[in-house]
This record gives sequence, C-alpha cells and structure tokens, in this order.
Amino acid sequence: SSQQSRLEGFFKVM
Amino acid sequence: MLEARLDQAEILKKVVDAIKDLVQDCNFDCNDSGIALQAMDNSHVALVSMNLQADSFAPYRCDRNIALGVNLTSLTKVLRAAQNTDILTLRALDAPDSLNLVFESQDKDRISEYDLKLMDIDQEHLGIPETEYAATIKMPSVEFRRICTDLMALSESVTIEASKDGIKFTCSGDIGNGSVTLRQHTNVENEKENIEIELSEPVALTFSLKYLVNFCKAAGLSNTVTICLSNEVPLLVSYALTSKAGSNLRFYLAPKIGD
Repeated sequence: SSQQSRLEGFFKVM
Repeated sequence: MLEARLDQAEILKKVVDAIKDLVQDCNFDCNDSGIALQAMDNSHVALVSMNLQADSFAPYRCDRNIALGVNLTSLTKVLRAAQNTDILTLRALDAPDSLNLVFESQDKDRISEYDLKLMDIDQEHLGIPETEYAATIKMPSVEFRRICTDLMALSESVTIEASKDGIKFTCSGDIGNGSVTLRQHTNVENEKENIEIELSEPVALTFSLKYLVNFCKAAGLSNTVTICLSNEVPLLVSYALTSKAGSNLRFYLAPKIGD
C-alpha cells in the first residue's frame, strides 16, 4: 500500500 | 518592542484553536512586516504557516525581530479569557521572557491583562518555494470539511483527482468505498457558495484524511478555502484571515506515495 512521505522530502530545511 | 492591536480577538482565538492539535510549541516571529508562524507536526507530515501582516493590526509597532516562543495549550488558557469581540493587544519587550496580552471590551468597560511565560524553541524551518499549482480549487470551507469528515468514516486516505471533469475525492475502506465530485459552480446571489476550479494539468494525489480533517478546524476563520495541488508536491490548504491580502493560515500536507 502507499507510504506516507515527509515534508523534508519536498521542502528544503533552512 | 512589539505592540500589536487586533480589533477582534476572535482571529487569534480561532487560529490557535485550529492549530493546537497539530503543533504544541511554536515561535511567533514578529518583525516590522507583521507576525508569522511556521511549525511542523511531530511526524513532519503536516506544516502550519500563519501570516498576520502588519496592516491587520492598528496600530502595529515592532522595531526589531522578536521570536515569541509559545506553548499553545498555555496560550489557549489565556485566550479563553478573551471574548471574540474584544480588542486584543499583544506587547513584548525586545528580548522577552513573557508576552503581555490585554483584552478590552468594545465599549471599554472591561480591561483584562495577562502575562504568558515564553519559552526558547529551537524549531526547524522549511523553505517553501513559490509554486504554480496544477490545480487550484476555491470552495466553501464547510463543504470541504463535510467531504473530509464523510470520507474519513470509510477510510484513512483520500485520493484527490483534478481533471477537466471536475475534482473527485475518492476513498476505499473495509466497509466499502465512496467518492464526491465537485464541478465549477457560480452562485450569482451568494458568492460564498461558489466553487472555482483552475486547472492547468490533470493531478491525482493521495492524502491522509486525519490531517485534512484537522486542517478543517480552521473553517470558522473563513467562508472559503483554497486548495492547491500539483503532482508529487505537498497539498496546500489556505484560509484567509482578514479581508487584507497576505494574511492567511496555511496548511501543507505531504502526499502518500507509491502502491
């Protein structure tokens, strides 16, 4: 089934 | 120092109420352009971003950048003492260890004053790029809440598909499956009921309903909600906080990926 991704995979950590 | 006066305490009360189950501690970052907040939930799946521009306040004064580290449960306790229609004034020194909150009734016959202890919060900040989304949906916020709540009764996930046929929310669970399709709709007499869909390319993404239902706690802040989707990027759910542009409460949600 589908996996929950995390935001760091899309947005750069400043 | 910071001095910011909001004509209606209701805005801050509702913002805090809408986000307190998602984030516990967060910095309110104050500078001369206004007050902003960005915080992720513990699992780093959802992000809250609030912007209250300086022109949402009258007066607004902030000479230096000040971070107000706030425990939202504590702030909720203090804000409970404010009536929705009270005038709310926030005050803090340049390196504050407390935030001063004053609530005044509109006819000025009651003045309540509270000091909330602040904390040092070292939070990760994410850089969110300006994005041209493939699909943008503007719709009544209560309608979006109803769709999310109804589908959560069946499943923990929803697939949102945007195509030329409309926006389709689909879920499937142990007891069966369900879907809701929205089409562009213009109500000349009641603009709040409009459903506006802008689509540049088809999109299909799957999200956890638990988070979406949580975001919908902000429905009381605005009659309309804007939902933005692009393939393989987080969903954006945005509520306007005032009639002034740029003051908003935004939620980002990372998609579920793969099968």
